[in-house]
Amino acid sequence: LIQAIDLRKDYYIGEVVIPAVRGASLTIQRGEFVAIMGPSGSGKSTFMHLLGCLDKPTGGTYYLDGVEVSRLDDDELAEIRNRKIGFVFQTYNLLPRMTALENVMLPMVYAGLPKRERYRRAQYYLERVGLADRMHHYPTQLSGGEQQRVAIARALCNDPILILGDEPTGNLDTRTGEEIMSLFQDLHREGRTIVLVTHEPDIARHCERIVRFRDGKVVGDEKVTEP
Amino acid sequence: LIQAIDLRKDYYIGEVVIPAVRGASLTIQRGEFVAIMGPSGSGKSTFMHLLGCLDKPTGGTYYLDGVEVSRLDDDELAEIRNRKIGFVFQTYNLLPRMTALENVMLPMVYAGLPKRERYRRAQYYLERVGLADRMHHYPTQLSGGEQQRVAIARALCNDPILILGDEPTGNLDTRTGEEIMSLFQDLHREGRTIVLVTHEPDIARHCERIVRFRDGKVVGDEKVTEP
Ligand SMILES: Nc1ncnc2c1ncn2[C@@H]1O[C@H](COP(=O)(O)OP(=O)(O)OP(=O)(O)O)[C@@H](O)[C@H]1O
Ligand SMILES: Nc1ncnc2c1ncn2[C@@H]1O[C@H](COP(=O)(O)OP(=O)(O)OP(=O)(O)O)[C@@H](O)[C@H]1O
Ligand SMILES: [Mg+2]
Ligand SMILES: [Mg+2]
Repeated sequence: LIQAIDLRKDYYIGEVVIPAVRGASLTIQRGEFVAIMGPSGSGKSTFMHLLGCLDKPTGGTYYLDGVEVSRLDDDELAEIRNRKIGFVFQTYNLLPRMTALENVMLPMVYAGLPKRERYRRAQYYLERVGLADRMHHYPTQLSGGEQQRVAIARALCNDPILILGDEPTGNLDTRTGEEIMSLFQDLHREGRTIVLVTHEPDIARHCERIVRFRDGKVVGDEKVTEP
Repeated sequence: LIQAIDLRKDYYIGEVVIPAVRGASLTIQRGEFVAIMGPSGSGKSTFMHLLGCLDKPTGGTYYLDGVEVSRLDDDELAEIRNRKIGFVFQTYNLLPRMTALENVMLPMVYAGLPKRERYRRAQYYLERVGLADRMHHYPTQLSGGEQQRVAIARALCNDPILILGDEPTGNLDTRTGEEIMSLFQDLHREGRTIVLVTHEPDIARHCERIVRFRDGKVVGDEKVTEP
């Protein structure tokens, strides 16, 4: 499903180049459940934005579902993002002027689902992440972990084949984090491909494989052995 | 240093009351190192905002350093926040139009420190959190964990007697998180009072005491025994 070959991403600050990703190669089969770990600033989020077609690489090649993404124009990229990919941002990126329910319903508008179906699915996923009684809150009226869970519900409601989560349990207590991981495991059993950035080994052990980043490169790739 | 007696905080959404903190009492002596844990949505951040004089309680009494905070006016509260308290927000709250260095220097402007001293201290704390080579980046040019560390540096630069951190390692890998905890331990040894919200037991074990929240109340308070 994912074939990243020697991906590179440089940021520019004035004349200074910041090479955030420096030649990262990775292949992920359909249905795999992968964790990405690595030090703060090692390029994980930048790499996830490349996988999620949210940003264009400076170099290298990226095939998603057999299509070479760099050859697509912006409209085609937006279509792929909306139809195939669910993205949970490290900073949630909820729209502040919409309620939790409206935030989760929004991606389904682009997918052309009727309102009743959008409402039903949004309610279903908000209940699954434990926020049944917070649906009409605005993001500023939610705790950190509650905002994060709205972002998770929003990423899942279009039934994406690829789910990318950037530290999706970073602000959740152990028990709520476990509930979210069992939700991801259910989706994994349904055949979705899931890639999560995490810094918590207890979260990574739910995955099948751990890819390690350091200084913008993949430095490790191991199977998770059951303890 | 801290004496919270039956603190309550209600939020209102239209006519609906959301009781976020429902009678939380807690005493913390000067120089203690306390962790606050509890489920997502249990009132930890709301309680921390009350302790940090960033919000007024709906009920109850709060003495900070012997002064009853509810009797102070807004100017006196701002003075206490700036002189005595360093607050690391769960969502960082960095100013987007200032660099990392400028963000860390800002609280010292209110404290009336000369520019050379502000610059020196800001540089010192940014180096201590591992961001010597990211000083002139804007928040949008920093990773999640780097933004968090700028927020930590900013909270420490005024030498506060009380340091309040809301999930300060939530987006940091284990090693960077350990570096931040050893920084907090140094500050603890200097006699500062430190209160951290965390959901990670590995972080909480660096503290001396764990206070547990559930549904807006303190439900547990135990000493950390060395493993
Ligand atoms: N401005 C607000 N208006 C209405 N309700 C709010 C507001 N802020 C927080 N809440 C609610 O109050 C409860 C407590 O919020 P708080 O942020 O203190 O929780 P928390 O323990 O810090 O959670 P987390 O671990 O997820 O960060 C939550 O259920 C939240 O929905
Ligand atoms: N827009 C930008 N402009 C310049 N530099 C950037 C920008 N975004 C990120 N960086 C830098 O690129 C590097 C990689 O950032 P990235 O967000 O991918 O790291 P990360 O592994 O996700 O870190 P964390 O675990 O702290 O979230 C960081 O050192 C950061 O300072
Ligand atoms: Mg990141
Ligand atoms: Mg919180």
